[in-house]
Amino acid sequence: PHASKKHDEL
Amino acid sequence: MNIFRLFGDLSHLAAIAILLLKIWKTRSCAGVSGKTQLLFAVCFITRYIDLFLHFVSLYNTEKVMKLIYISASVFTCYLIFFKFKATYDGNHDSMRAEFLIVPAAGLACLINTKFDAIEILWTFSIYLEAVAILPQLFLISKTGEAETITSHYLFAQGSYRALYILNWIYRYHYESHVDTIAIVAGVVQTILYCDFFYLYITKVVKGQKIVLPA
Repeated sequence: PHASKKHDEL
Repeated sequence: MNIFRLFGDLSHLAAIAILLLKIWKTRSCAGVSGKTQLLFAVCFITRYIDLFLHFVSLYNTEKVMKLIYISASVFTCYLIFFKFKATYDGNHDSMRAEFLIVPAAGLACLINTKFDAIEILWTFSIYLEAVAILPQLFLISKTGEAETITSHYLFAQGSYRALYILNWIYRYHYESHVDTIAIVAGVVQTILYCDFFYLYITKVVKGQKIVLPA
């Protein structure tokens, strides 16, 4: 799994 | 988007709406911690700071949701500290918010994915949200009881992050997406509700009121 670059959650 | 995240966000919206309705209808914020609501407002503003930095065309629901969260939480603080200030239970809302803000800010500077302003603010917001409910739980333990409507608010508020944990499991499994900081903070946040969840499920669901010590 890759750590998400952009936070796409509220 | 998956079902867990959808219901998580809906549960969060429901919590905000329940609290607003309670204060507006009863014209009182008795039993509500103003500090917790202030901390939530700080969380939303620091997390969605990008809305202020560059103009956003409100074309997608995510931007609209962020604006709803910010405006609703600020409006709730306005109701508590201004409009219905006379009903604010300041004596029992006595947990020192600084003891939550300072460690969250310090930890955000130490443990983050990238040391830049926006990322630090986002990390601070995540850490702060994990503990933001403490003044509210503290107030209930001091007053020894919680109004039924306030219990529903807390249940919705606690369920939102619990559902997000399911969302993170789903995304790990199907999208191999991991956001460790949000996951760890979200687990801590949900654990803080366990005691309340137990009381809610054993009492409120049966129509009884939550009275402490249980």
